[in-house]
This record gives sequence, structure tokens and C-alpha cells, in this order.
Amino acid sequence: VVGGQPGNSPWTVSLRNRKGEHFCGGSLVKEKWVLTARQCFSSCHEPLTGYEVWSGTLFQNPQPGEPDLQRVPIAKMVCGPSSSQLVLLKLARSVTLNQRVALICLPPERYVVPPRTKCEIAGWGEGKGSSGASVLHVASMNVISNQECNVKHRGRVHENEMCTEGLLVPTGACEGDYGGPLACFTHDCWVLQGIIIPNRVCARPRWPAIFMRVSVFVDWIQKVMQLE
Amino acid sequence: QRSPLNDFQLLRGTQLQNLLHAVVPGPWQEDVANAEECARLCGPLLDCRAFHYNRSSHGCQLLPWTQNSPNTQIHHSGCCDLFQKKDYIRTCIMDKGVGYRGTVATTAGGLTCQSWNHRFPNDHRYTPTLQNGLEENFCRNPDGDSGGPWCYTTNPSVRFQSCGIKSCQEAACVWCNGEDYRGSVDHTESGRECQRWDLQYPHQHPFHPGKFMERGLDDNYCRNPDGSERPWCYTTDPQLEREFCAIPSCAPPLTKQFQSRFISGSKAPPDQVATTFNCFRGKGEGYRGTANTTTAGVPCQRWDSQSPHQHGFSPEKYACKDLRENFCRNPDGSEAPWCFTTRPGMRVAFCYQIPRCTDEILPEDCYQGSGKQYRGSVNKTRKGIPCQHWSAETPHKPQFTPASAPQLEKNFCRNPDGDSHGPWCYTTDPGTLFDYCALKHCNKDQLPSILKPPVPVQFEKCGKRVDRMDRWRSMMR
Repeated sequence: VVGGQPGNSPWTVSLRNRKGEHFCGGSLVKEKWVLTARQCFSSCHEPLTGYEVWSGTLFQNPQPGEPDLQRVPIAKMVCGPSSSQLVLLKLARSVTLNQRVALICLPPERYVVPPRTKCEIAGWGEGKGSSGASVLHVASMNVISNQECNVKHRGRVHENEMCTEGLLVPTGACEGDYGGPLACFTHDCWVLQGIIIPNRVCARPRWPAIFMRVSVFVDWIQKVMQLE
Repeated sequence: QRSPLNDFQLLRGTQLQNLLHAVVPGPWQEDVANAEECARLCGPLLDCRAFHYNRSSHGCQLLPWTQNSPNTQIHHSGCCDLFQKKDYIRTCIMDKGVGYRGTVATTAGGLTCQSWNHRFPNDHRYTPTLQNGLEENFCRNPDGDSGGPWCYTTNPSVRFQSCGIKSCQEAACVWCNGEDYRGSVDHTESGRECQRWDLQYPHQHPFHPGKFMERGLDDNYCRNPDGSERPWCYTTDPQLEREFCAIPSCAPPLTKQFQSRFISGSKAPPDQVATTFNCFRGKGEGYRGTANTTTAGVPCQRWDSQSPHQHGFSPEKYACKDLRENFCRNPDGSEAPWCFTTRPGMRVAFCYQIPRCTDEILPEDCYQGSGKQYRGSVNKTRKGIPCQHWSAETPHKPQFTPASAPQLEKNFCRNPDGDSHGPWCYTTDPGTLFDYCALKHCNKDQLPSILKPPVPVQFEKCGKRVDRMDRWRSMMR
């Protein structure tokens, strides 16, 4: 996260490869389900033996035996609709919710976050020198309308995407943050409104950042969690 | 710190049965601490060639036979692992092959071996014993002959001949960096014995065989699970964590001129993943395109440069990986193509901006709206998997059946729940419950907005957090 600060985001999880290395972020939407970006995985069907979700820690490399750390193997992956760039990860067992691990709300179907809503991204990714990646960093961002976003992005932002304001001081997601949440504070709760997707540039000054809009795919998320 | 298991080859979830009722295996010894203790029991016994280890009861059963013995059969077992002495299983020899106990019974010249307990056509002074391992007419090396295992032949004019069994070093060569090497060398180039991949001593490591299934991390054999330059292993020497193994390359030494052609990707070794240029498949090991920035646009460092980051991925050492210029590549089995970056503070980064090659088949029909009225006969998912019949109960038990929704004919794609992402079906793949179909929207450009204006909503059990950061801050300090 560029331009962020060490912070708390109990629904942000770290995806770990078979060597235990962090490679993407994700969001805990149910005790056994994590939503993340499709680009983080090589295939919708490849076995995920050895891949894990780590939650309950702020550290990218927690000490062995850290009591709050929960490591849960990924049991299954379900790829989202073709236009979604999303995947749902089913965990081998439920995580235990506590002060360090919490679920994030899903938005109502097709809900549009009003412009100027306060949101934040979180991740262990690259900080471009502005922050170390060893602890979870959080950065605040304000939502802008797709119409406003498209002025800069020349109409390339679709309805299933959403944008946050491009600030003069670079702020935004970067390498290693992909798959993590854009959480917006709505009606007294933090709601997962966007997913960080690989972008050409990280935190470019004055350029709005683009996220996948979760509300467009909430029906798919609910259906998968119900049927599986 | 060598483990007694190093002398054994493991077949997980396997039992070995002797079909002759007259011969019985040893009794089960219960409450053995672990498989190593079992190996310690079996190892020195000349009539113990293998053992079963029961993971749940910690039982151990010593066996006087292996899978190569007559009248034996291996079968799957939920509880047992089968460990067999390497000398009886390996098809290659270590050193001069004095310990070889395999079943080759033909000489290098194609002659059938004479039984060791026969004195005709060739008389000799050897008497089979458990110690010398002279068994049936199998090739052996009881006198430590430098030519390896040999035998007396059944041809009266050829008294004896070498069997030409290759050393494990020569038996299998390595292509490229040896990621596909599955040979039986279990010593490093300095002669140290390898540590078993399924043990965590003397060196702790992340390469658990169960996690890296496709990497063939068998026993303590040299392998290359991490895209190193050559196959390697952790050593049983506590002072030396890991070392390369001396296994010959399959390719002839490369001349400078040939090397440059080879590096540019003109020669594909066997089993190399399919080459792509504008997108990448799987983890992108076959990507040979020219993307040369990280996802976030940071320029990549040239592979032949050691600045700003020092590294071991030189193009010459990774000839099959096409480490040209500063292009994104995946020479080590990472999650996606990557590169060293030109930014000193950022060593490596993925090139996720390269799109993944689509694994979806071409749409075969189209649907209107959300596809609730679709009554066509497409019966495949977007990945080409055949749909399950709506009336079938396997491999998935459907929630929607023709009884509740008559439009659910045969295995045609339908949308009984009004899914906004289009018609779908349960799939015949047991690992994929349902998926969307090989269909497209008929007039996607004229669709009305799918988004709704904001409405008041309430949340209950999610999205709450404790914002008191005192403890976290102290931890971070």
C-alpha cells in the first residue's frame, strides 16, 4: 500500500503459497470463505494443496508460534463470472472470529457506493518507499462516480468496476496488495465494496484507482456459499 | 544425522500382499514410535526387505519380500505406508553395485544368466547366502568387480559377462534445469547423503512432499522443486544445508553460437509447457512475450545484469527459460511471470498486467436479459465441461429439478434461479458444482444499467472492528 499507515483490518487475509510466501491479499466474507482476485491463481481447477490463508496477524512474517495467527489450508477455489476477475476460496475449516479476525459485510446486490464515501484499502504489498511491507498497511481513499472516473480513464471503466479519487500525493494499492479489500464505511459497518485488481500503475498521482465492484457479483457470492 | 529411512523407498498408502498362503509376513509390532524405529528394526536384518508402517496404530510389520518378489501384489491402503529397501527396488546401481539386489537376469550382450546355485554350464565357487545376496539368476557383484553386477551365463562359450546396469548417475540425465528429474541419485556432488524430503532434520525446510505433489519429492532423491540451476537436496550434514547433485545434462555442451539460439527459445526440451506470447497460461513458465515492466509499471532489470539486484538467474545457466533482455519470465515456478525491478528498494515483482490466456471455449449460442427464458440446447459450461442432467443426482445433488421447474430439460443450460450472470448448469466434473455456460449475451451493448441507486441497508454481524490500536502498536514497536 502506497501512502498508507500501519493499521488494523481484521478481514484482510494473506494468501500464502506452498513455501509460505505472501503473494496476494483477500477478504474474509464468511468463516470459511475468502474473496480475492482471479489473477492471483494459475487456474480455476488446479489443486491448491499446500496453499493457505493466514489471518489474525499484522505481520507479513509473523514469528513462529504467534498466538493470534490462524493458518487455514485452502480447500477449493470457485471462479467467478467471466467478467468478474474474482474467485472465492473455500477454506478447509472455519476461522475463529475474535478481535483480530472479523468478517466484512457484503454490499446489497448492485449497490452503488455514493461518491465521497470514505473507504480504505489494506495489504502487505509494496509501499514504494512510503511504507514497509512487513506490517499491514491501510490507506484511506474516497469513492468517485464512474462518470467522473471515466473522464481520466477515457471511458474504459465499466459498470462492474468502481473508482477512488486520485490524490496529488500518491496513495493506493501496489504489488502484493492484489485481491485485497476496498472496504467502505456504510451504515455503521465496514462493507466490502471493491477488490483490488492488478493495475498498470500503482498509486499514480491524480489518477483514479480502479477496483472490481463487489455488489455486481454479490448474487454469485451468495449462491456459491449457499450451494457449496 | 542420517535417518535409517534413507535406505528405504516409500510408497505412501500402499500395502504389499503375498498371494501364496504358505508364506506369512512377520507379526505386527504395535506402539512403535515412528517409521524410523521400524526402519531401524528392519535395516540390519538380512531377511527383512520391506516393512509396513500403520500411521494410525503406529504398528510395524517386517516383510521378507518386495514388490519385485514373485507372487506379490501391491494394493492401495488407507492406513499403511510401504517402505522397501532401496537395494531391492532401484533399477540402477550405486558405486560398483555390490549392494544391488534387483531382478535383472540378462547380460549386456543379451545372454540369460545362469542360476547362482547351478554349477552348469559354468562351474563356480559361489554359494548363495543371505549375506552375499546371490539369488536365482539375478545379476550381482559379489566380488566388487569394477564393471558392476555380472553373472555366469547359460551360454557355455561365455563364462560370465557384465549385466551393463547403469549407475544411478548415468541412468537419467537432466534437461534444462532438471525440474523433471525423477532419477535415483541420493548424494550431492561432494558425496554427502541427501536428507529425506519428508523429514525436517537436520534441516528445516518448506518442501513438504504432500504440498509439492507434482515435484516428485520422493525419499531423499535429488530434485529441483524451486527452479534452481540444477537438482539439489538438503544434506544429512548439519553443517551444510543444501548442495547440488552431479547429474549429467542430456543436452550436449552448448557452443556460444548455439547458446544464443537456444536462449532465444528455438529449442524446446521435452515436457516443456506450451509457449505463449501475448498472454500466459498456468503460472506462465511458457510465457515468451516481451512485457518488461512489473504490474505497477516499474521497469524490469535485465536478466544478464547484476544491478541494482544481484541474483543467480543468469541467461546462460537457465538456457531453456529464455531470460532475454528484461522480459518478464517465470524461471522458478513462481505464481506468475516476474522480474527483478530497476528500483533498488523493490527486488522482485510479478507482471500481473500480462493477461491470462482464456481457458473458455467459444460461445455456442446467445441469451436475452438474464437468460431466464433461454430454452436452447447448449449443454456445456464456458470451460467446455458437459452439464449434468437436471434429473440426475450425481456427481452433484441439484437444488433445482425438473419436478420444480419443467424448463429444466435434459442437461441443457438454464437459469432457474434468475442468476444475473446468465444460464448455468451443474457440471459432470465432481470438483465443480456448477458453472456458467458457453453462451454470450445477444445484445450486450444495448443493456440497461445493472446498477441500483443507493438504498438504506442494515448489517448485523459483520464489518465491525475494534479500533483501539494500543496493543497492536506496542506489538509493532
